[in-house]
Amino acid sequence: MNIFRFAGDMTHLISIVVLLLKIYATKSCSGISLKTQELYVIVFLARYLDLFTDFISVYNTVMKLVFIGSSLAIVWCMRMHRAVKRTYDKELDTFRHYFLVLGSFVLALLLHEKFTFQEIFWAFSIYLEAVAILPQLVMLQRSGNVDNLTGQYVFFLGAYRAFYILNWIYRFFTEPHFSRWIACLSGLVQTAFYADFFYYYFISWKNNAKLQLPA
Amino acid sequence: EDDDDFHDEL
Repeated sequence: MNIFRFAGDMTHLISIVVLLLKIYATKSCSGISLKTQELYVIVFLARYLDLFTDFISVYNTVMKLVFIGSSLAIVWCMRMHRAVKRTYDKELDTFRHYFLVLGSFVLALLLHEKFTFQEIFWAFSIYLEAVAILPQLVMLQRSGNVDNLTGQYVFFLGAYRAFYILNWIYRFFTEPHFSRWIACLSGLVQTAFYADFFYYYFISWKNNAKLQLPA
Repeated sequence: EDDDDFHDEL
């Protein structure tokens, strides 16, 4: 464990806490893409298949349970909670995310570290996570005005993988066998998707103005 | 080296 990875995990946790806060405090999920949240449930379930077989550390197991539990809770809330589901902007959340699932799975069948069930699903989860934010970013562009909590949620979500890139660079120079090229390349693509969001987020922060994404 | 066998990152 290094400081970059720990910072990345904490930033990821903060993004989830901000989203849960928004939904529970405002009893609203307006501006949140249910499709992105559903993709994250698939990402965590596919990635943490080894939850009960490989024990790495208490921290690792606890964080996996938190990520799986929170992503399921968010999807449940947006689909089933009487007050929250009414605020879901279904007509704005139109990205055909099934193609992202299919594409990621096909890519995982072609590009993986080892042709085993667990490794295929691990690579699938890495590729899917890279594109999972797309429905949310498209929805933000459509809805134009972004409320603070939603903006902070997307910001922390983007920042976490940026910390992971620093972690991979650090591990590359400090660990002889380290080679996570699948996660690294996918993480770079993932963070690149946030580039324009980060730019407009920084502009709005600098001008102390509301976050406006050009339609 | 077994460190490639499992993924120690989240």
